[in-house]
Amino acid sequence: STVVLVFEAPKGRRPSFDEGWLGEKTKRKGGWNWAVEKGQKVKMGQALGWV
Amino acid sequence: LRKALSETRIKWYPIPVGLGIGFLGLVQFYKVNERERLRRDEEWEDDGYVKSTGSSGENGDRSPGGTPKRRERIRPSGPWQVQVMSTLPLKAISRLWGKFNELQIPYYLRVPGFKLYSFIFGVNLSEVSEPDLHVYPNLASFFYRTLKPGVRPLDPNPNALLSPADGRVLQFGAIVSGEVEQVKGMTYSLDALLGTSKPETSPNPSDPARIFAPKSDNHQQSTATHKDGDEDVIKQDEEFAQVNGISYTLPNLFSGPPQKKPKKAQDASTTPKASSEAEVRADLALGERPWYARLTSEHQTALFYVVVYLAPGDYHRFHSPCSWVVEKRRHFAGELYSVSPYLQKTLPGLFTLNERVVLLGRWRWGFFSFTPVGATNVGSIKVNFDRELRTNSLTTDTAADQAAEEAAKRGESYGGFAEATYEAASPILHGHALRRGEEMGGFQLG
Repeated sequence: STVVLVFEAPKGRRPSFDEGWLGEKTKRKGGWNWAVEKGQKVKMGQALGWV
Repeated sequence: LRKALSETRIKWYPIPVGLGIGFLGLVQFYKVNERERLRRDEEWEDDGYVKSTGSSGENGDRSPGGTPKRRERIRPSGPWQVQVMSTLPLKAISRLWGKFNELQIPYYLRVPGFKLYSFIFGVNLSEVSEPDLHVYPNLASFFYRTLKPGVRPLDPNPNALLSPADGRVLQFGAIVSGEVEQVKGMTYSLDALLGTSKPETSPNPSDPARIFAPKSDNHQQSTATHKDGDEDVIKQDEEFAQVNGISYTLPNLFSGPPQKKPKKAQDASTTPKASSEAEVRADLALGERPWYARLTSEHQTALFYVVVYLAPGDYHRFHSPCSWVVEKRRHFAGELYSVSPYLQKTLPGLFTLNERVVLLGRWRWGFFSFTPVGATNVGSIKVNFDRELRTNSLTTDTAADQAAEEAAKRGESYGGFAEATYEAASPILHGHALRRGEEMGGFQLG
């Protein structure tokens, strides 16, 4: 048996000009983050990701 | 032989005209028949069905218009294991397996039997709520066991999405162009997984046979009403439906005023408690800001997915991963292939073939769907707040066949699912409210 979750979550905001546009700073901030890896065993109640 | 060949006198006779005409007619008949068969096969594939051989016969048991009369079993392509599996009556096997596991085990064999099962499949018996294994009369009840309170603490982060069950994360990621990537790069359409925006409604919720009834007139009236309304809103609706494959209106999706839906509520067996409803309402932050506030660049959203596989030894009840409102459910009475990681690698679109219950709704960030997919050994999906739902049932299969046949008579295509809404559960939330970590249902053997 399998459970498939499909959901909408914020992508995060783009960094402002002051925060820079290059390198690591180009990543969106405040968006969806995964807390698991492929093949990882999880228990009920464990975080799969967070906003 | 030489003498016979050389000395035998050859005498020629004219062939009877009737015999020649008959031969030519037979050849022509064969040619026409073959041409007709090829044409029907092409129509068959155009309708989205895979040609089946055997009992359906050359005529394919279809109406004159070429639409299939019966909900045809899809024969997936793949390696020989998949081909062999596709020939088996998997749902019948699953039901038989369920009946077998409901047989009562002799009292003194229960503990050694369950301990052997636990040893093989890695069940942690210290977490089982019932310490005395004699209490479980059969494997089915042991399989659907509960856990001790507190052994599965919820993640403290209120913005976290929780794992709905014990299992293994097979795949996760973002959805691009409406397609969900499966293991080994196989993809399947979100429309195929969750259903398209044209559902089959249930005119009489109390009658299981009517679950697969055709689309009601109310739905058509509703569509007409929408078309008479604001053109821009309709365009936005349509655009979003194309992206996500689900008929969600923008105001509804972005926590604005919900649209009035014409469909009747299927079941509201357990009305949520006032406290849970208030909690979910607070979490969803309904009405605190207008829907268009979410459309700014700061709040752009995307669709994500995650697939959690439950092994036979895992705890087989599933819980709500977050606070959300279930607005509708769609039951796809498909097949029951195994969903083992091996088959997921070898059989593309496995989740779109199997029987599944798609629960659609919204959480604080927008659209949310929860889809338990059945398998051969665990074909029965139970949803606690939906008493009408019957999965892996001969009745629903027959009803689905009847609905497909009726749709064919009307010249429509069968959507492949039965839909019900939970509007009656909460007049404020227009759905069934679920708190994070709340038990939603589970998978049962057979």
